[in-house]
Amino acid sequence: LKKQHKITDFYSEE
Amino acid sequence: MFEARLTQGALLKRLLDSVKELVTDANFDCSETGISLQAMDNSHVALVSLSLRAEGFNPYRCDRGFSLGVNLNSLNKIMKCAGNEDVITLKADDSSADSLCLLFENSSNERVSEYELKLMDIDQEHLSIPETDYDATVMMPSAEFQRICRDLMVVSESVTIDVSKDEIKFTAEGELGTGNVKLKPTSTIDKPEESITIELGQTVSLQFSLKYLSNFTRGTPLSDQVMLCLSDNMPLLVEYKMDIGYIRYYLAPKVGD
Repeated sequence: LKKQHKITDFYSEE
Repeated sequence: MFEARLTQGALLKRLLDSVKELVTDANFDCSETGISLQAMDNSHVALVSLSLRAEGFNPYRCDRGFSLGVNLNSLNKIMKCAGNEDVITLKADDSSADSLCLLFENSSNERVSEYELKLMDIDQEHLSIPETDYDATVMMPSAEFQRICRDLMVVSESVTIDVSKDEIKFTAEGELGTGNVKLKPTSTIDKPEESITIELGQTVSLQFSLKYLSNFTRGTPLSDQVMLCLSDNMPLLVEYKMDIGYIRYYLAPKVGD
């Protein structure tokens, strides 16, 4: 099974 | 003083309906250019970004930028009190905005209702989303995408999306077996809303949660077409474009074994 990533793994805070 | 009057009130009802399952509390950032919202779901797996341009309202007045902290469940309850034909006006005192006033006027203007929604202090992180040159950009009928998500959910809660030059393929594998849907680009120039186009930089294959994708398809009533943007190891972008602006959903992929 593949692991669900998070948006915050790709986009950082402004 | 902040005032934004939208003659197509139904649009605002649908917009809020398309984010209510994903986000509970959010800041509506109001400026002279328009209204925008960015928020993640509780699990931080998905992000919604909404933008409505000032030109879409008449009148639109926003003397200085400010944020309206809103509980979307409460706002949705109030929006249920607006008729689909109503003109909707949002008003707030931008200096001490502790409540948002919503005015619903019916077309013959003999019925006017006014609601006040208490605002909240929401300190939400704001993510910077870089303009991305995606490996693949697919345009298709929004109803088609909604149906694919709904159909493949009977097979699995994950879907693999493969895009090549002349095909986008959705594959689901689960306990009961497997299912896949393949779409080829169309050249129907007579019915643009039915067209399917694929712009490909390089082939891409990514896996996503169908639960979230199905949730995104609540945006289907907003636009005849939906745009899917994919890049290897990047969140999927699902965009519904309207005259007044857009709603964009981002979904982090499932990666690795």
